[in-house]
Amino acid sequence: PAGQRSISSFFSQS
Amino acid sequence: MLEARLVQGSMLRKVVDAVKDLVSDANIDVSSSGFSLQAMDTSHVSLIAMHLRADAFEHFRCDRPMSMGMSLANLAKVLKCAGSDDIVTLKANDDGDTVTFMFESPKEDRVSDFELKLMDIDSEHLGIPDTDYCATVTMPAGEYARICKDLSSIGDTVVISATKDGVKFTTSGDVGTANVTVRQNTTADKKEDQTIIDLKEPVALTFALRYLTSFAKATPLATHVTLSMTRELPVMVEYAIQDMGHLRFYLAPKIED
Repeated sequence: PAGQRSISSFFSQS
Repeated sequence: MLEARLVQGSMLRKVVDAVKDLVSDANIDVSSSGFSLQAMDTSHVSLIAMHLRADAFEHFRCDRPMSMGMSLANLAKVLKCAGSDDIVTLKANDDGDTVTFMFESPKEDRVSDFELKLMDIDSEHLGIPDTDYCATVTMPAGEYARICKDLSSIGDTVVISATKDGVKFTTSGDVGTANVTVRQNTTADKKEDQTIIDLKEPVALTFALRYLTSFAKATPLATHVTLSMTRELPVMVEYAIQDMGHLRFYLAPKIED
């Protein structure tokens, strides 16, 4: 099954 | 202090109605550039980024940047009290803990004001880099909403694949499978029926349908929605807020374990 990634893992904290 | 007068006040209500089911509390950041909101949904799977430019307002004054934390459900309750053609004016003091909404009817025969309590909200702010997307499809917003609704009745996840033949939405579930293919159509009589596909490289990504369906609550904002995809990165689902700004949703893809 496909796992759901967190959106914050794609964008850096600013 | 903040003073902002928006002739098309109903835009605010449409924006809030589009996001309030994903995000319960959010900071609305105000600066000389306008209003912006960035928030993740409670599961941290999607990100909302909204911007309304200062020049969208008939009158805009913001002496210094401020963050107004508020319950979006409460904000929606207040905005629901505005008439659909009302002019909306927001007022807040720099160190105040409330924001006032004034609604004026177009004929100026009814004026009301509502004071909304602000709250302190800790929120992460994410930097969203500019991305060269492999595929961008601009389609009628109603068509996008329909695809999400139809496929949600069949399955929970959707594979969106963009190729030279078009953009295909595929799902499967206990009932069976479903495919919807959208092709470029730039010859439709009405501009609002046109679909434009810009494909640099084929791309296919898997997403949870319930989020894509939730984004379609922004349908009243715009005639068209733009889906931008690139490999292994979040899809961007964008609704233009006329020529006043934008409402963007980012959704993390599902990755094969």
